[in-house]
Amino acid sequence: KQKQQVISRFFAPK
Amino acid sequence: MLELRLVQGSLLKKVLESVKDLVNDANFDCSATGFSLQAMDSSHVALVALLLRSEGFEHYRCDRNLSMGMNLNNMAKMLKCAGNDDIVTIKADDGGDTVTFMFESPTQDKIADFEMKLMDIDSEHLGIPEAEFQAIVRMPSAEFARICKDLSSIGDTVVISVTKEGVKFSTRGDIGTANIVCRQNTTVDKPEDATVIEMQEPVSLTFALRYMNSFTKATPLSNQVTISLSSELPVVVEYKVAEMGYIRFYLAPKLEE
Repeated sequence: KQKQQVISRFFAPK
Repeated sequence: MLELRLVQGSLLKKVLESVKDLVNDANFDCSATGFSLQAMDSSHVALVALLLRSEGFEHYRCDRNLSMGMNLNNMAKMLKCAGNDDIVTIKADDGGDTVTFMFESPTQDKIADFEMKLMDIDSEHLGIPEAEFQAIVRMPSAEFARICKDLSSIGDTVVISVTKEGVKFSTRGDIGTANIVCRQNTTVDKPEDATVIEMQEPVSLTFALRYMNSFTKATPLSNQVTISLSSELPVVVEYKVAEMGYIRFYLAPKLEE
């Protein structure tokens, strides 16, 4: 089973 | 006041074709640096970053920083009305609620202007730190597009693995499995046919093919694509936009549970 990660997990708001 | 004149108007047409299915609405930011966009897809799994540097425009006037919210599908509809050889000029007034796209034929015998309504879009910019990548693969963009298309007929995800042997694209689905290995190849007649693999460390990551296939809509922009990989980071799929900038797609990896 694979879980799709989201971008906000890696990049924070400026 | 903003006035940007792009002699190679087809570049803007191609840029819109490559992002309109991934992102619905986005703010185009205009500053002294250039014309740029950063936006996520609706499920926040992918992010697109576009930069067209001001030096790449024949004329670039941007009196103050301006952010213009546009529906990318509507913008693409308007740009589709420009001929491939047309010069495209983007015009907007400070504080206005419309943007005008002007198309001039190369011989100046046909001039069209299309005015589009702008929209208010709440969007936050994400900070994308400079990263050291474990592996960077540069390969013909058409080859990468072909691989993504072929694999998506077998499975939903692609495992991209870079080792000393080369870069391997793998998938599995109900009907079976597929593995495509591309080796470094620099002994080519044309530099755009080369495959170059810079590996610091072996890396293997899993991605949704649906997004990868969407990114390959940028293939007409550039003969080469650069895929930058690091474990625990989104992959970066980059297409250069002529000499003036780039379009980068970031895709969050899938995690084994």
